[in-house]
Amino acid sequence: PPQQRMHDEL
Amino acid sequence: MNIFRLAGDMTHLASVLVLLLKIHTIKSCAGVSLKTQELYAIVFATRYLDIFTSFYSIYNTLMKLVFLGSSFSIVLYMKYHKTVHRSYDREQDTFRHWFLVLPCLLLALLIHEKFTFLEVLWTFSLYLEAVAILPQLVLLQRTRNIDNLTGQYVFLLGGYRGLYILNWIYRYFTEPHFVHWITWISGLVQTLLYADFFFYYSQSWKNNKKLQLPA
Repeated sequence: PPQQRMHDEL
Repeated sequence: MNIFRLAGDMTHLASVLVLLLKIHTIKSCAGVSLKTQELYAIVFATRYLDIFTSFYSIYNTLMKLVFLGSSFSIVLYMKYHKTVHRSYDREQDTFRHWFLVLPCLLLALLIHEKFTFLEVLWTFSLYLEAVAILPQLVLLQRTRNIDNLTGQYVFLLGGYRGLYILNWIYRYFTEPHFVHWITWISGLVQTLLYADFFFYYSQSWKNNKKLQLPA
């Protein structure tokens, strides 16, 4: 899901 | 991971190391805002709760632990280490930082991508990080003599934010459906807060003079 990809950032 | 993201993370890491170097080696935290450091500790504590729920990479987990550990140890150092605490500019560092926390929490409850506990806290951490530098910038403005390490610390933090914006532009063009307004707008606000500082920092660098912000 799209949100998950943002969560890979710090 | 792209080069901008990696460079951003390394700049962030460098900023923390510069601050730890100052505190640990010189045993001084003059010019460093405890309010900003407390806000960062809250930012990382609320954002990185997902180390317990999801795994991205060893790099990701390690960096999260480093930022959590460093932010909390800086706060503890400044509050409880005798020598370090004595150098703290308590009279100048008067920003009412708790007044930033509540509006950020309310905003996160209102504007988020998903209404779950972790997601709202994650969004709160983004909003809070955007404004967490304010007490530090105010303190810098009040401090007559800004030492090199403190100036470099703020410069590196601002650099890290700028590189993250380049990282988002890169990801927008290389990854399908990569649109994240909440992160982008709070990230942009955060970077803009450094604009003034960057201007005076570059001036002092160009003229080879000590950094001094106008009152």
